[in-house]
Amino acid sequence: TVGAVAVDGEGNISCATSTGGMLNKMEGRVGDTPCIGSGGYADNNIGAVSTTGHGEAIMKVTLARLILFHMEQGQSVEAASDLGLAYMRSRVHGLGGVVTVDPRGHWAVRFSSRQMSWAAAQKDTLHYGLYTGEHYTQSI
Amino acid sequence: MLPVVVVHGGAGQIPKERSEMSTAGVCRAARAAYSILQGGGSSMDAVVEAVSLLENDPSFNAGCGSVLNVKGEVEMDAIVMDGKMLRSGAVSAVRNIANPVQLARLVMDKTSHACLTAEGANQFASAMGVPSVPQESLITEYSQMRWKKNLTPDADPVECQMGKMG
Repeated sequence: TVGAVAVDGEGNISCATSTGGMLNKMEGRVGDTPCIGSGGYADNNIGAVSTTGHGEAIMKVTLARLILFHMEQGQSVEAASDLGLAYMRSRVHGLGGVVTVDPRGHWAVRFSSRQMSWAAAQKDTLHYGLYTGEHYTQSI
Repeated sequence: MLPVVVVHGGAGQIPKERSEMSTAGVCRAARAAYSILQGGGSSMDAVVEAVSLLENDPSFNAGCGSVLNVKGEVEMDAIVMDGKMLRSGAVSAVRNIANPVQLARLVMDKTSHACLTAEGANQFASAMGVPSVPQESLITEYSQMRWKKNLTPDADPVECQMGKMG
């Protein structure tokens, strides 16, 4: 799965997610990605999330919208992302990863698996990583 | 703080020999999306460009490089959502399309539906002039190897794809 979230100069927020799905899935199996609120969600008033991971688990907790609910209650992008992933892990034992952004441009990359490739661009700086805890930067 | 774009690949098992390609791919996509934003482009243009680049990159499970279903075929899903009007478009179980995310955007822009699936999505694609591509162009040696490896009765495709907890 691949995805992106963005806030443009006018403050409009969007998300996009795309996937080939799960390895050796049954023919016709559809995962979380095309399900609004699970594979992705965007609202100018709250923020945007794009998700990846075990699709059946992500759908059960509607992970993208769940994270934005936490942000509506005042949680930061980091805390909301961690709360959503922790709920998915404790409630349905699912692993996954998310990229999250809010209307002011605060962003977070969180994942409960060991790896997720990610990159972010803001203020002419490129941020990127792969393993838990990695965060490299270089100038754009 | 604006503009900003954040891009991800898959969460789960990324073999060491593929980690560099994976990181390079997301960095390339983030740079391309960011230059769209810096040029005054919309956040929708930016995220569709980033995801299209990753769909075209065989290192990622989307578009070219998608994992195979149990029959060894490629069925893909994609979604876009615009936060201004809460508009959204998605496709599911679509075949023979190079960039499902661009088709999802057409569903958002050209139909009153939220999602089109399987044969309906493919008919919509041809009605929109989106070219179909041979399935072989979406299949890589790596995806075929993983498919074969997980056909044995004792295989665990979820564990193979997701790996262990971080």
